[in-house]
Amino acid sequence: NVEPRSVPVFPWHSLVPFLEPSQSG
Amino acid sequence: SPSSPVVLPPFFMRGSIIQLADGELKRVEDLKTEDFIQSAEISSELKIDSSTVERIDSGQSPNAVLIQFSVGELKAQVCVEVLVEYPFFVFGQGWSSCCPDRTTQLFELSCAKLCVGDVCVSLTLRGLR
Repeated sequence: NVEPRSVPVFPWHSLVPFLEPSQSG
Repeated sequence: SPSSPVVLPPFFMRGSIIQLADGELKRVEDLKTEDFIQSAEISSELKIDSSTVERIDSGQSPNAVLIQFSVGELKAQVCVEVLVEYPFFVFGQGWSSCCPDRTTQLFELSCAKLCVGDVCVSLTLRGLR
């Protein structure tokens, strides 16, 4: 019997950066 | 000052499961530009921006680069410091980084070379002027 293994699922918006104008400078 | 280099998150590892806004599950290596665009359309809080790479310089930290983006219609200038292997999603091209070989080596994620002029997918909160 195979132990059930939880696979992480990541939300789509975590893969692309938030580029807010306040980050510059 | 630019944000500190990002420690590489696990979800860029080939085979990672990504959930789109409509609930569909996809592997990170199978994502397409339309997936991000459709997910942002469904999302009530997030908006997709086109962020053009304007400059790439060596970063202050070892193994890092400083990337200057021109973000959205207002072309706001945003500068971020990331590790050379950090992948960005380029419209119509897919995952791209400043050191694609290293990205592939670390994540087994096939990756193109990120260049000045590339237009990357980025997010902002809806309603932010």
